[in-house]
Amino acid sequence: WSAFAPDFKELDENVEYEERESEFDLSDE
Amino acid sequence: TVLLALHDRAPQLRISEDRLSVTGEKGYCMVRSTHAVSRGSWYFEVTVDDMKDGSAARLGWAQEYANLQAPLGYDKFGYAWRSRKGTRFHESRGKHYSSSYGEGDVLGFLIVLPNDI
Amino acid sequence: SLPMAMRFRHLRETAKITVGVFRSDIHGRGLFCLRDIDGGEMVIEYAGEVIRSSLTDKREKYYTAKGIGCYMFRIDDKSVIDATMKGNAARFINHSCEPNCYSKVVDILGKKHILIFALRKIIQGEELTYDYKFPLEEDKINCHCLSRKCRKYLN
Repeated sequence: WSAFAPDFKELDENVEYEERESEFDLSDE
Repeated sequence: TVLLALHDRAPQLRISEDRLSVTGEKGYCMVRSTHAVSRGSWYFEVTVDDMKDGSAARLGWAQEYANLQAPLGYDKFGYAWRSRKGTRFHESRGKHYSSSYGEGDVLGFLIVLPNDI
Repeated sequence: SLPMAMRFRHLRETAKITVGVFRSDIHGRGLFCLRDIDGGEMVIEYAGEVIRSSLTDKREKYYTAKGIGCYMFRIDDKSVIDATMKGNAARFINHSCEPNCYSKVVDILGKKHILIFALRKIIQGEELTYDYKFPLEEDKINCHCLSRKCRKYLN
């Protein structure tokens, strides 16, 4: 089923998301 | 004495014994001081003791309802000055303010409020 | 009767042969069991990206803007599992007002996991469902679970 969604990644276990510095920003300067 | 608050902060932040320093890791979150101001002019300074490569800080003023699990300046309740590029943030919108700051720098924060509440 | 951590370790190997994703009469695709499952058996983990709660609003808006269906499961006040772009087959489990499974947040060796357990014996070929327990909201989402006790809305 995951082959139908090319951007999707199938996981065996949870992965901790690593936030970017600009994670919460709507716009930079 | 104005110190970093133990109960008004994101729990994952590490506060020093003297409650004058804070260390964070991973995503942005916030700690506030023990005392707030509501009128008149006030000033405080922060020294950046240690800033590893890839890390960043956002410092400034926050109101009570600011989200502690987000960077300062994420919502309408805070005003931030970012170490990276020296950008100022409010409501998640960054605007140019100064050049970047980092380890060893001392930042000053002034607030001027009306004298009547 | 085995400790939760042991059952969880075993689950990693067995989940892939226990369940599979197929077309569902309830909605789109669903998760179906490929063998008989006993009541109380640990079936699958709802796996995905562990994100802070404060990130969910922004992500939801992003997915909605892109027309991507949002698959999120709240662990607790602090964290959420986002299975929208990275996840496993558990994201396909549909809601039912008369479910045959239930979800539970379990702490295993200091980390929290969302686990799906069978409420009763489930026969091979049955679709697996659990009660999403969405909070009440103004904007209603229709329920198509086809059960006799259907509450009509997911929220």
